Amino acid sequence: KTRIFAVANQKGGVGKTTTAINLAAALAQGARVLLVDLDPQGNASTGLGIGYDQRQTGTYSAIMQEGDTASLPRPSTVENLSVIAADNELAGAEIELITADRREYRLRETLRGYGTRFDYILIDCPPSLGMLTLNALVAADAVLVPLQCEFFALEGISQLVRTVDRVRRAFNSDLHIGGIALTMYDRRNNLSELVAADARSFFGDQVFETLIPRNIRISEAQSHGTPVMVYDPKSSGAAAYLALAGEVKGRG
Amino acid sequence: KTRIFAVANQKGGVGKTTTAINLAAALAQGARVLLVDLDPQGNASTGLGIGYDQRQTGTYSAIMQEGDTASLPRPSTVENLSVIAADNELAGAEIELITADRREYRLRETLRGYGTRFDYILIDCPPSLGMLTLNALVAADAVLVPLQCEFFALEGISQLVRTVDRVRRAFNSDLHIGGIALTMYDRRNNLSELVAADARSFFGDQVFETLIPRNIRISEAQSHGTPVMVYDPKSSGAAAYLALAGEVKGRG
Ligand SMILES: Nc1ncnc2c1ncn2[C@@H]1O[C@H](COP(=O)(O)OP(=O)(O)OP(=O)(O)O)[C@@H](O)[C@H]1O
Ligand SMILES: Nc1ncnc2c1ncn2[C@@H]1O[C@H](COP(=O)(O)OP(=O)(O)OP(=O)(O)O)[C@@H](O)[C@H]1O
Ligand SMILES: [Mg+2]
Ligand SMILES: [Mg+2]
Repeated sequence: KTRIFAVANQKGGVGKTTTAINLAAALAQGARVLLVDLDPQGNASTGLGIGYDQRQTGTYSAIMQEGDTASLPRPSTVENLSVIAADNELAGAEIELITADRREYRLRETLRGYGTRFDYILIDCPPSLGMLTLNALVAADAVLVPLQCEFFALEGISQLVRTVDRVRRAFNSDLHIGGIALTMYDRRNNLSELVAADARSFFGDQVFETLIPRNIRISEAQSHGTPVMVYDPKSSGAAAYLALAGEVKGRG
Repeated sequence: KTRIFAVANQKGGVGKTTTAINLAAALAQGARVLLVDLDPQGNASTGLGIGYDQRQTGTYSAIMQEGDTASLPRPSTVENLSVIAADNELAGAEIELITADRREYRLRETLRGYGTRFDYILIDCPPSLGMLTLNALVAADAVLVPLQCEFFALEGISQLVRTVDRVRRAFNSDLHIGGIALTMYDRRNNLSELVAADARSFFGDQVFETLIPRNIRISEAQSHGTPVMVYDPKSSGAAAYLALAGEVKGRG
């Protein structure tokens, strides 16, 4: 059975896209993976080197169920990793969905329609709890929550947990927190350790063991349109995302 | 005349809240300033030490024009700096506004109602281009755009500029880009300089001269609920925000 993860956190800039790209690439080393870019900014599409000219049809078509949705996943430069890119109309979908019928279930229906074509599907969410993220939470089995090791990080988490609870009760009884990934951890910065310790005391073993370090090779890789384990396999960033993939597989 | 700024960028984690808090505190050294926390996450309220128990009425009341809006600005620990905190119902306002009448003008009406009580009003926006940010763009004279010196930073800027143009034509003929502030600049990181150079070639002298450095004292100050120039007046972060305030005043 395909495992579907929403990579979500309404706090901005915490490493959602970075985690979606690199975890997807790490999982693709031994499985068939689909990455869905549900953020109108299209950072996941850019981070995998997908040009603007290749984004004619994508996640908007998947949600509005226009045309042949089976052909929406496109191969990326990474073996076993397919992508549904953020197309241009996606920016308007948040408002359009408000009045659409079955508005919460659209992405779920399209992704479930792929049967067993993929072993993992990861959905990169925008930094808000609106209709797009709601679609991802209804489509997913579990939520992966990147948590930046910075001061404001824990502030919005209870709002996210409440939203996940509401979605589980109203739309998707499978939905649960799949794990919390601590990102941009910086050993030299006391705040990092404080946030990590706080997260572990709140969430216990829902927090992954793997700490994703702040590592310049991760953002350099993005500027080259490729995952960090392809750009610099020996980097601490590559090692961390491979370890995280191992934990995600293990919690299966 | 009161100058009203929206601090906006739909990209997450770029330093909107950090810029709103610290620029407001720097301007407050010689002027009467109001900071409006329009982000349901409430990071600006937390960063100024406003407890959850003090957020009974705030920005939601300002938008829904409930009760005595004149009493919504509350003093902060910083002299000459008042705050309208993010109250608990703000998370629901984005959806509620969709069907409200005069939905784009509500915050503008409340803030204009303060007459000349303040010299500057800064509005901290959430990381999206929805109804809350739209209210801020209609209320403001100018937009201050924090731009993180990281790879994905420039990706969403053209969407923001298009939105500002649309708002100017449809709702607020004064609205313009007041300036672009380069944040989290790290001299040791080539990407920082690349992004800064790109921004200057796109936007010319709309980009402020002041570079806001990545400086741990800035996030430590937030964990103490106080602006960086109060927490550590000698830090590079404090100096940068004071310099930025000088530029903002100068462009009046
Ligand atoms: N471990 C890391 N080390 C260094 N830089 C990182 C790391 N993780 C993310 N970054 C950088 O931090 C910035 C924010 O990360 P990213 O864009 O993945 O966050 P996000 O949560 O997806 O943001 P948004 O809320 O806008 O969707 C990016 O510029 C990215 O390159
Ligand atoms: N110049 C800086 N030096 C060091 N850390 C910084 C700096 N500016 C911001 N930060 C930290 O980076 C993180 C993101 O900043 P901030 O929360 O201000 O961004 P934002 O754009 O308001 O995020 P959101 O999109 O969630 O509203 C915070 O944890 C903050 O403490
Ligand atoms: Mg992202
Ligand atoms: Mg913010």
